[in-house]
Amino acid sequence: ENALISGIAFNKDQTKFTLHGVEDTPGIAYKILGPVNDKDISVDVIVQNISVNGKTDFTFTVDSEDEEQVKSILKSKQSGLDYIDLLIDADIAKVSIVGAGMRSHAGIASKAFEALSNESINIQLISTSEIKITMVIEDKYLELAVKTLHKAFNLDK
Amino acid sequence: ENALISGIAFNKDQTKFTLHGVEDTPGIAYKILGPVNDKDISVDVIVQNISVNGKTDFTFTVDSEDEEQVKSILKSKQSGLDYIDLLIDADIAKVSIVGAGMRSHAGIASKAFEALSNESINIQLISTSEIKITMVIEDKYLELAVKTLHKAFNLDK
Ligand SMILES: C[C@@H](O)[C@H](N)C(=O)O
Ligand SMILES: C[C@@H](O)[C@H](N)C(=O)O
Repeated sequence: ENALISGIAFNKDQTKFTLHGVEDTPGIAYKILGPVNDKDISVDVIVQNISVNGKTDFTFTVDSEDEEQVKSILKSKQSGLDYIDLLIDADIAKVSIVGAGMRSHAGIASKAFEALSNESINIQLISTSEIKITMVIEDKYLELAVKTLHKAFNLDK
Repeated sequence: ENALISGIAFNKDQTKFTLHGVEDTPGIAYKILGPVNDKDISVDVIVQNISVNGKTDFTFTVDSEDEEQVKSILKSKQSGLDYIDLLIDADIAKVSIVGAGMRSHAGIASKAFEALSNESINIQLISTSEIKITMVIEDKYLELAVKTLHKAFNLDK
Protein backbone atom coordinates (compact mmCIF):
# COMPACT_ATOMS: atom_id res chain seq x y z
CA GLU A 1 0.00 0.00 0.00
CA ASN A 2 3.06 2.22 0.24
CA ALA A 3 2.75 3.21 -3.38
CA LEU A 4 -0.36 5.18 -2.54
CA ILE A 5 1.31 7.61 -0.15
CA SER A 6 2.19 10.90 -1.79
CA GLY A 7 3.61 12.69 1.20
CA ILE A 8 3.49 13.92 4.78
CA ALA A 9 1.75 17.25 5.40
CA PHE A 10 2.08 19.22 8.61
CA ASN A 11 1.06 22.47 10.30
CA LYS A 12 2.35 24.00 13.53
CA ASP A 13 0.27 27.16 13.51
CA GLN A 14 -2.99 25.82 14.87
CA THR A 15 -4.72 25.92 18.22
CA LYS A 16 -6.90 23.06 19.45
CA PHE A 17 -10.16 23.79 21.27
CA THR A 18 -11.91 21.02 23.18
CA LEU A 19 -15.30 21.44 24.80
CA HIS A 20 -15.17 18.71 27.41
CA GLY A 21 -18.45 17.26 28.59
CA VAL A 22 -21.05 18.60 26.14
CA GLU A 23 -24.50 17.03 26.06
CA ASP A 24 -24.84 14.47 23.29
CA THR A 25 -28.18 15.74 22.01
CA PRO A 26 -29.21 17.02 18.57
CA GLY A 27 -28.22 20.61 17.87
CA ILE A 28 -25.17 20.85 20.13
CA ALA A 29 -22.62 20.55 17.31
CA TYR A 30 -24.43 23.39 15.55
CA LYS A 31 -24.50 25.50 18.72
CA ILE A 32 -20.71 25.15 18.96
CA LEU A 33 -19.70 25.67 15.35
CA GLY A 34 -22.44 28.00 14.16
CA PRO A 35 -21.20 31.04 16.14
CA VAL A 36 -17.58 30.35 15.08
CA ASN A 37 -18.65 30.22 11.44
CA ASP A 38 -20.78 33.36 11.79
CA LYS A 39 -17.55 35.25 12.51
CA ASP A 40 -15.98 33.75 9.35
CA ILE A 41 -13.33 31.91 11.32
CA SER A 42 -11.71 29.11 9.35
CA VAL A 43 -11.94 25.75 11.09
CA ASP A 44 -9.74 22.81 10.09
CA VAL A 45 -10.00 19.49 11.93
CA ILE A 46 -13.28 18.61 13.67
CA VAL A 47 -13.37 15.46 15.83
CA GLN A 48 -16.07 14.10 18.10
CA ASN A 49 -16.23 10.55 19.44
CA ILE A 50 -19.30 8.76 20.80
CA SER A 51 -20.71 9.77 24.16
CA VAL A 52 -20.50 7.85 27.40
CA ASN A 53 -23.20 8.59 30.00
CA GLY A 54 -24.75 11.13 27.63
CA LYS A 55 -21.73 13.46 27.47
CA THR A 56 -18.96 13.74 24.92
CA ASP A 57 -16.03 16.00 23.92
CA PHE A 58 -16.03 18.17 20.79
CA THR A 59 -12.65 19.23 19.42
CA PHE A 60 -11.72 21.50 16.54
CA THR A 61 -8.61 23.36 15.39
CA VAL A 62 -8.27 26.90 14.08
CA ASP A 63 -5.35 29.03 12.95
CA SER A 64 -3.52 30.25 16.04
CA GLU A 65 -4.12 33.87 15.07
CA ASP A 66 -7.86 33.28 15.66
CA GLU A 67 -7.37 31.80 19.12
CA GLU A 68 -8.42 34.84 21.17
CA GLN A 69 -11.54 35.45 19.10
CA VAL A 70 -12.67 31.82 19.29
CA LYS A 71 -12.03 31.79 23.02
CA SER A 72 -14.32 34.75 23.60
CA ILE A 73 -17.03 33.28 21.31
CA LEU A 74 -17.02 29.99 23.23
CA LYS A 75 -16.87 31.62 26.65
CA SER A 76 -19.84 33.82 25.81
CA LYS A 77 -21.84 30.76 24.71
CA GLN A 78 -21.13 28.69 27.82
CA SER A 79 -24.58 29.22 29.30
CA GLY A 80 -26.37 27.94 26.19
CA LEU A 81 -23.95 25.08 25.72
CA ASP A 82 -23.40 23.69 29.19
CA TYR A 83 -19.93 22.16 28.85
CA ILE A 84 -17.83 21.11 31.86
CA ASP A 85 -14.52 22.58 30.69
CA LEU A 86 -12.96 24.46 27.77
CA LEU A 87 -9.45 23.17 27.00
CA ILE A 88 -7.26 25.29 24.76
CA ASP A 89 -3.90 24.05 23.49
CA ALA A 90 -1.65 25.97 21.10
CA ASP A 91 1.35 23.67 21.65
CA ILE A 92 0.19 21.25 18.99
CA ALA A 93 1.18 20.20 15.50
CA LYS A 94 -0.95 18.48 12.93
CA VAL A 95 0.74 15.72 10.91
CA SER A 96 -1.04 13.99 8.04
CA ILE A 97 -0.22 11.02 5.83
CA VAL A 98 -1.54 11.99 2.43
CA GLY A 99 -2.35 9.35 -0.16
CA ALA A 100 -4.79 8.56 -2.90
CA GLY A 101 -7.66 6.15 -2.61
CA MET A 102 -6.57 4.58 0.69
CA ARG A 103 -9.44 2.07 0.60
CA SER A 104 -8.39 0.68 3.93
CA HIS A 105 -6.78 2.87 6.51
CA ALA A 106 -5.74 0.04 8.75
CA GLY A 107 -2.45 -0.73 7.01
CA ILE A 108 -1.30 2.83 6.59
CA ALA A 109 -2.64 3.99 9.92
CA SER A 110 -1.12 1.13 11.89
CA LYS A 111 2.23 1.74 10.19
CA ALA A 112 2.07 5.43 11.10
CA PHE A 113 0.99 4.64 14.68
CA GLU A 114 3.83 2.12 15.01
CA ALA A 115 6.42 4.58 13.69
CA LEU A 116 5.36 7.26 16.18
CA SER A 117 5.17 4.75 19.02
CA ASN A 118 8.76 3.63 18.35
CA GLU A 119 9.78 7.22 19.02
CA SER A 120 7.49 7.46 22.07
CA ILE A 121 5.48 10.22 20.40
CA ASN A 122 1.98 10.35 21.85
CA ILE A 123 -0.96 10.77 19.48
CA GLN A 124 -3.50 13.19 20.98
CA LEU A 125 -6.14 13.17 18.24
CA ILE A 126 -6.87 11.02 15.18
CA SER A 127 -9.15 11.70 12.20
CA THR A 128 -9.19 9.86 8.87
CA SER A 129 -10.65 10.14 5.38
CA GLU A 130 -10.02 8.37 2.06
CA ILE A 131 -7.04 10.57 1.27
CA LYS A 132 -5.61 11.40 4.63
CA ILE A 133 -4.75 10.15 8.11
CA THR A 134 -4.51 13.17 10.39
CA MET A 135 -2.86 13.06 13.81
CA VAL A 136 -2.38 15.83 16.36
CA ILE A 137 0.75 15.61 18.49
CA GLU A 138 2.69 17.94 20.77
CA ASP A 139 4.45 20.51 18.59
CA LYS A 140 7.89 19.80 20.08
CA TYR A 141 7.84 16.37 18.37
CA LEU A 142 6.90 17.66 14.92
CA GLU A 143 10.35 17.42 13.34
CA LEU A 144 10.99 13.97 14.78
CA ALA A 145 7.51 12.79 13.71
CA VAL A 146 7.91 14.00 10.12
CA LYS A 147 11.37 12.39 9.85
CA THR A 148 10.09 9.12 11.32
CA LEU A 149 7.07 8.98 9.04
CA HIS A 150 9.15 9.81 5.95
CA LYS A 151 11.35 6.86 6.80
CA ALA A 152 8.47 4.50 7.59
CA PHE A 153 6.81 5.21 4.23
CA ASN A 154 10.06 5.27 2.23
CA LEU A 155 9.59 8.89 1.28
CA ASP A 156 13.23 9.78 1.84
CA LYS A 157 14.52 10.82 -1.49
CA GLU B 1 -19.40 27.81 -0.34
CA ASN B 2 -22.28 25.73 -1.63
CA ALA B 3 -20.73 25.47 -5.07
CA LEU B 4 -18.02 23.26 -3.62
CA ILE B 5 -20.32 20.45 -2.52
CA SER B 6 -20.47 17.62 -5.03
CA GLY B 7 -22.74 15.25 -3.16
CA ILE B 8 -23.78 13.29 -0.08
CA ALA B 9 -22.24 9.84 0.35
CA PHE B 10 -23.57 7.25 2.76
CA ASN B 11 -23.04 3.68 3.95
CA LYS B 12 -25.27 1.54 6.15
CA ASP B 13 -23.19 -1.62 6.16
CA GLN B 14 -20.64 -0.74 8.78
CA THR B 15 -20.13 -1.63 12.42
CA LYS B 16 -18.60 0.81 14.88
CA PHE B 17 -16.12 -0.42 17.51
CA THR B 18 -15.22 1.82 20.44
CA LEU B 19 -12.56 0.93 22.99
CA HIS B 20 -13.68 3.04 25.91
CA GLY B 21 -11.04 4.07 28.41
CA VAL B 22 -7.71 3.21 26.77
CA GLU B 23 -4.48 4.62 28.19
CA ASP B 24 -3.35 7.71 26.33
CA THR B 25 0.27 6.62 26.01
CA PRO B 26 2.46 6.08 22.93
CA GLY B 27 1.89 2.75 21.21
CA ILE B 28 -1.73 2.16 22.17
CA ALA B 29 -3.20 3.14 18.78
CA TYR B 30 -0.78 0.68 17.18
CA LYS B 31 -1.70 -2.07 19.67
CA ILE B 32 -5.37 -1.63 18.69
CA LEU B 33 -5.09 -1.32 14.92
CA GLY B 34 -2.01 -3.45 14.26
CA PRO B 35 -3.76 -6.79 15.00
CA VAL B 36 -6.81 -5.76 12.93
CA ASN B 37 -4.58 -4.88 10.00
CA ASP B 38 -2.58 -8.10 10.37
CA LYS B 39 -5.78 -9.99 9.53
CA ASP B 40 -6.25 -7.78 6.43
CA ILE B 41 -9.48 -6.30 7.71
CA SER B 42 -10.44 -3.10 5.97
CA VAL B 43 -10.95 -0.19 8.36
CA ASP B 44 -12.79 2.97 7.32
CA VAL B 45 -13.30 5.81 9.83
CA ILE B 46 -10.83 6.16 12.71
CA VAL B 47 -11.59 8.76 15.40
CA GLN B 48 -9.86 9.51 18.67
CA ASN B 49 -10.29 12.66 20.71
CA ILE B 50 -7.95 14.02 23.39
CA SER B 51 -7.71 12.26 26.72
CA VAL B 52 -9.06 13.45 30.04
CA ASN B 53 -7.39 12.06 33.17
CA GLY B 54 -5.04 10.01 31.01
CA LYS B 55 -7.73 7.91 29.33
CA THR B 56 -9.47 8.29 26.00
CA ASP B 57 -11.77 6.41 23.60
CA PHE B 58 -10.64 4.97 20.26
CA THR B 59 -13.32 4.34 17.64
CA PHE B 60 -13.13 2.79 14.19
CA THR B 61 -15.60 1.35 11.70
CA VAL B 62 -15.36 -1.83 9.62
CA ASP B 63 -17.65 -3.55 7.14
CA SER B 64 -20.36 -5.33 9.11
CA GLU B 65 -19.33 -8.67 7.64
CA ASP B 66 -16.03 -8.38 9.57
CA GLU B 67 -17.72 -7.65 12.89
CA GLU B 68 -17.30 -11.09 14.47
CA GLN B 69 -13.66 -11.36 13.48
CA VAL B 70 -12.79 -7.90 14.82
CA LYS B 71 -14.65 -8.66 18.04
CA SER B 72 -12.56 -11.76 18.71
CA ILE B 73 -9.32 -9.92 17.84
CA LEU B 74 -10.08 -7.12 20.30
CA LYS B 75 -11.33 -9.44 23.04
CA SER B 76 -8.16 -11.52 22.81
CA LYS B 77 -6.06 -8.37 23.13
CA GLN B 78 -7.83 -7.02 26.18
CA SER B 79 -5.08 -7.98 28.60
CA GLY B 80 -2.40 -6.13 26.63
CA LEU B 81 -4.60 -3.13 25.97
CA ASP B 82 -6.33 -2.50 29.27
CA TYR B 83 -9.55 -0.81 28.10
CA ILE B 84 -12.57 -0.36 30.36
CA ASP B 85 -15.24 -1.40 27.86
CA LEU B 86 -15.64 -2.56 24.27
CA LEU B 87 -18.71 -1.00 22.65
CA ILE B 88 -19.97 -2.51 19.40
CA ASP B 89 -22.74 -0.91 17.38
CA ALA B 90 -23.99 -2.16 14.02
CA ASP B 91 -27.08 0.06 13.99
CA ILE B 92 -25.20 2.96 12.46
CA ALA B 93 -24.99 4.76 9.17
CA LYS B 94 -22.18 6.93 7.91
CA VAL B 95 -23.20 10.12 6.08
CA SER B 96 -20.61 12.34 4.41
CA ILE B 97 -20.75 15.74 2.75
CA VAL B 98 -18.33 15.49 -0.12
CA GLY B 99 -16.80 18.61 -1.66
CA ALA B 100 -13.60 19.88 -3.17
CA GLY B 101 -11.09 22.10 -1.42
CA MET B 102 -13.29 22.96 1.56
CA ARG B 103 -10.68 25.28 2.99
CA SER B 104 -12.83 25.93 5.98
CA HIS B 105 -15.17 23.31 7.31
CA ALA B 106 -16.98 25.64 9.64
CA GLY B 107 -19.50 26.90 7.09
CA ILE B 108 -20.31 23.55 5.55
CA ALA B 109 -20.14 21.65 8.82
CA SER B 110 -22.32 24.07 10.74
CA LYS B 111 -24.90 23.97 7.92
CA ALA B 112 -24.90 20.16 8.01
CA PHE B 113 -25.12 20.13 11.82
CA GLU B 114 -28.00 22.63 11.71
CA ALA B 115 -29.90 20.60 9.10
CA LEU B 116 -29.63 17.41 11.15
CA SER B 117 -30.50 19.23 14.36
CA ASN B 118 -33.70 20.62 12.78
CA GLU B 119 -34.77 17.00 12.29
CA SER B 120 -33.60 16.02 15.80
CA ILE B 121 -31.06 13.61 14.36
CA ASN B 122 -28.26 13.06 16.83
CA ILE B 123 -24.67 13.02 15.56
CA GLN B 124 -22.71 10.24 17.27
CA LEU B 125 -19.30 10.77 15.67
CA ILE B 126 -17.65 13.48 13.56
CA SER B 127 -14.48 13.37 11.47
CA THR B 128 -13.40 15.88 8.81
CA SER B 129 -10.82 16.33 6.06
CA GLU B 130 -10.37 18.78 3.19
CA ILE B 131 -12.80 16.93 0.98
CA LYS B 132 -15.27 15.41 3.39
CA ILE B 133 -17.29 15.93 6.56
CA THR B 134 -18.19 12.50 7.91
CA MET B 135 -20.90 11.94 10.53
CA VAL B 136 -22.10 8.71 12.09
CA ILE B 137 -25.77 8.61 13.05
CA GLU B 138 -28.28 5.91 13.98
CA ASP B 139 -29.09 3.93 10.84
CA LYS B 140 -32.86 4.43 11.19
CA TYR B 141 -32.37 8.14 10.38
CA LEU B 142 -30.28 7.60 7.26
CA GLU B 143 -32.99 8.30 4.70
CA LEU B 144 -34.20 11.39 6.54
CA ALA B 145 -30.63 12.63 6.98
CA VAL B 146 -29.74 12.24 3.31
CA LYS B 147 -32.96 14.00 2.24
CA THR B 148 -32.37 16.82 4.72
CA LEU B 149 -28.77 17.34 3.67
CA HIS B 150 -29.67 17.28 -0.03
CA LYS B 151 -32.12 20.06 0.65
CA ALA B 152 -29.76 22.07 2.84
CA PHE B 153 -27.06 22.05 0.17
CA ASN B 154 -29.45 22.53 -2.77
CA LEU B 155 -28.52 19.19 -4.27
CA ASP B 156 -32.11 18.33 -5.15
CA LYS B 157 -32.20 18.02 -8.86
C1 LIG C 1 -22.45 16.40 20.51
C2 LIG C 1 -23.20 16.74 19.26
O1 LIG C 1 -22.55 16.27 18.12
C3 LIG C 1 -24.63 16.24 19.24
N1 LIG C 1 -24.68 14.82 19.26
C4 LIG C 1 -25.31 16.79 18.01
O2 LIG C 1 -25.92 16.09 17.29
O3 LIG C 1 -25.21 17.93 17.74
C1 LIG D 1 -4.59 6.47 22.54
C2 LIG D 1 -3.45 6.38 21.58
O1 LIG D 1 -3.67 7.12 20.41
C3 LIG D 1 -2.13 6.83 22.15
N1 LIG D 1 -2.15 8.21 22.50
C4 LIG D 1 -1.05 6.53 21.15
O2 LIG D 1 -0.26 7.35 20.85
O3 LIG D 1 -1.00 5.49 20.61
